Amino acid sequence: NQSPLPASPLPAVPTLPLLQALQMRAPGSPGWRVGPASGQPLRYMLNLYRRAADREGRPRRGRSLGTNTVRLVQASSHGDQPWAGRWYVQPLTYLLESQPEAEHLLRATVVYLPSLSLAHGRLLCALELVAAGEAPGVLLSPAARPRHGWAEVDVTPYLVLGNSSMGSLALRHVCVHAGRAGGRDAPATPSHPFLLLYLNDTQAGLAPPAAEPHRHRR
Amino acid sequence: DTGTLAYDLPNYLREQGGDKNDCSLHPFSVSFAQLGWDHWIIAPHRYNPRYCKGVCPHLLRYDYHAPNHAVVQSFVHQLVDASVPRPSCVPYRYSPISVLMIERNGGILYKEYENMIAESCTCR
Repeated sequence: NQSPLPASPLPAVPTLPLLQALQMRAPGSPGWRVGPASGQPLRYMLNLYRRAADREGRPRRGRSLGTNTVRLVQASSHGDQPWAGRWYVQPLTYLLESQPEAEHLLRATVVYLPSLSLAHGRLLCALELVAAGEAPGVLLSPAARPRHGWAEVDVTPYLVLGNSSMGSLALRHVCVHAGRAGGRDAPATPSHPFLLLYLNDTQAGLAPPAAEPHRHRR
Repeated sequence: DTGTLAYDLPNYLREQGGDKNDCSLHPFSVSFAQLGWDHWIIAPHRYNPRYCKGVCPHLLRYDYHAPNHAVVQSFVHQLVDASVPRPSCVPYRYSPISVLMIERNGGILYKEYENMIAESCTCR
């Protein structure tokens, strides 16, 4: 039975990088903009976590992720009337805050549901890369078969690092309602696809492990 | 003087078995709620960082991975000047844990943090 720790045990100015990292990400710190993620992105990341680590948080052998950091970025969508008849077209923009220097991008993917069962029929969806200017969009196809219904499309080549080092990615989430049209109201709106950044954090934690001095035989 | 060491053999042999107060690894499971970090750490709920506790024995057994300096310091404490402390019981090897956390902008981050679980102890 441990006495409850003080409400905010973190020191005012945390010295250790881990505490700094946690302090920076702590809610209530300046810049905490939107409430925590929820719904499908959270469920997806919890499944990803369970595949990568055991109940005590120890990374599983073989590291199924192939890296030590994965960041989920939600879309800031715009355009509020995506439905036109059977068609759903939702422009999505992913704003990439400048990543911490120690985090090197290995690859980026967008995760979405290519097919959704509805009360009446199905929703078939795809992702289209919005090209600059008048060039036609590029239809993006997933590299592997969907896993648990989720499809993952590699968008690494399309990440645009803006001049303000703010990266961004513009997509269109396009769906068509297949099957008998339901009632008058538009069918359920599919959840927004989300961006996954697979990063290699070269510091990954408290401090780079010091090389153990070679122990001489006594 | 190997002669005195020979007299000390009984103690040495007893220490081989290790006294229960000897430097060793102890479990300590903690939740991120207890650390006050559960607002934004989603998983794991609990983790066991473990800790090292105990007295570094006079003769540091081979499995302590103690550097030569610790062996010398132990002799100094025992034979020369007791005000020089015995070596300290500290973690020797660590392993990482993976954490799932919420970021300020509502994003979700999976990250492996190094050196979060003590796997063995040493005397230094």
